[in-house]
Amino acid sequence: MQKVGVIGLGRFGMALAESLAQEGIEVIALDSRPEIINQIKDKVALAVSGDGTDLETLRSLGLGKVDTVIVAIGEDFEACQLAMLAARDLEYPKVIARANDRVKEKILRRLGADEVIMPEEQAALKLSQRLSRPTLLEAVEIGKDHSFVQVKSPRGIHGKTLLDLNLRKKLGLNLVAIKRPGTMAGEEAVVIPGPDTMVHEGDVLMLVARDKDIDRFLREFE
Amino acid sequence: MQKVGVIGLGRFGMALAESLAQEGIEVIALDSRPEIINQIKDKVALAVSGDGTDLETLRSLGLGKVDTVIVAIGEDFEACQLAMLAARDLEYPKVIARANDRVKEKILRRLGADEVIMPEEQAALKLSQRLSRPTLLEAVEIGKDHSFVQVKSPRGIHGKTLLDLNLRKKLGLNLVAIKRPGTMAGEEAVVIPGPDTMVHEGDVLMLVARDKDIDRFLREFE
Ligand SMILES: Nc1ncnc2c1ncn2[C@@H]1O[C@H](COP(=O)(O)OP(=O)(O)OP(=O)(O)O)[C@@H](O)[C@H]1O
Ligand SMILES: Nc1ncnc2c1ncn2[C@@H]1O[C@H](COP(=O)(O)OP(=O)(O)OP(=O)(O)O)[C@@H](O)[C@H]1O
Repeated sequence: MQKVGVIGLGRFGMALAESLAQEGIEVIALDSRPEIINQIKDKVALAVSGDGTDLETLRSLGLGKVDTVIVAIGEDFEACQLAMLAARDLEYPKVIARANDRVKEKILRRLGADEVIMPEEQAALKLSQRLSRPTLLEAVEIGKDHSFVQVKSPRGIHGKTLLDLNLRKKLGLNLVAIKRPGTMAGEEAVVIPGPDTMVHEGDVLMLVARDKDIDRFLREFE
Repeated sequence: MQKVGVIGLGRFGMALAESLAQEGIEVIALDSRPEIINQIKDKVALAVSGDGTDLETLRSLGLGKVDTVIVAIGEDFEACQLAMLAARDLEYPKVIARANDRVKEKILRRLGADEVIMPEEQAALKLSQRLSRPTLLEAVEIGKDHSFVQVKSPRGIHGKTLLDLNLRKKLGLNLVAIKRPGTMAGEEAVVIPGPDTMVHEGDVLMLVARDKDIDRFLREFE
């Protein structure tokens, strides 16, 4: 059974502690505000109010014997750094920290954070990608220059089969699945395409390809 | 040229305004704190300090003629709702709002938000998915019961070809790409697999499949 410590239960820390517990992970949660601890104590293995920057407090909670410690203190950056250093002094845990901006991210990595998360920046980047390319519904990086994307099928290819389109040879695109609206409202089907599969209006194409080939496809057919 | 309005420049609003401008979108940014406006005025088309809940202020900035308005006020929920209603009263824009928790999300949807974003919840969910299934590096929903996932290739299938493994027939898994570490540090290659492709140690498999087939695969081979 995995054990994870969460220090600081703001919006991010609280949501994290709850969803980890729902995944069946043993969570030890710590926050300096007792009223916050009351909100979560029935949902996690152990919830205690105390100071996350104090090494003795962390050790007495058994945070030295967990697999991962997450420091989720944002506003008070000094407390975040001190909690980070205290977590680092505990023998094994992998330490993940939350940062408010790129400058703080850099400092936390230098202090030894294995990973730094910036929830607002990640959400902002994803939204700006979607707004700037309206036909691009989702993009996931899968390598330095490859992505998995979901795009609305452009009008120019409706009614054509994959054999006609020859997407891989002509455009370097691997069509891995098609999401197609069903006949009834709210219904949808995920189709694994073959050479004779035809592209219809309303289809969402799932592509694996180089970023430059995806950008060219979005520009040419939009 | 797309035009987007951003009301409220906290961590999320500021990062969003900046990355939209970088994508070449015309951004109109509004915040009640003049010192925040000074930070961004050289990076976006128009940045003004004023009250986002006041319909006349929004109309005078031309926010009635943009494609999308994002209300990114979190702490002061009353101001968030008022800005949301004012944005809604402007003729065309699509309105996207930021919420701090699920209760506020529900209220904002009832008030007419086309979309509601909760950066901390999204980041918390993604992290808890990764921590609870260490071999699962990334998971993207592509339908009600399908996902695109990146998983570390389990030891049990190293040295076998796709023909031997017959992943689709036996386990319902479509292997769409393999990310393979290169010979030099930091190098990697994305391989589109064929029947004779062999799975090696260190490979990351990219699968499109039903969620229940992915979960079974992770359980059986972990
Ligand atoms: N020294 C400390 N020890 C333990 N908990 C602390 C300490 N300092 C602050 N906290 C707690 O950390 C939590 C997170 O604080 P903060 O207000 O910084 O959130 P935030 O970064 O704005 O996060 P979010 O955006 O996730 O809400 C608060 O609940 C606060 O009580
Ligand atoms: N009525 C208003 N009109 C315009 N701007 C406002 C108004 N009320 C608050 N703001 C601004 O909205 C911004 C976001 O505020 P807030 O502190 O709520 O951020 P937050 O939700 O905690 O966001 P984040 O987590 O993205 O930092 C602040 O810069 C604040 O000045």
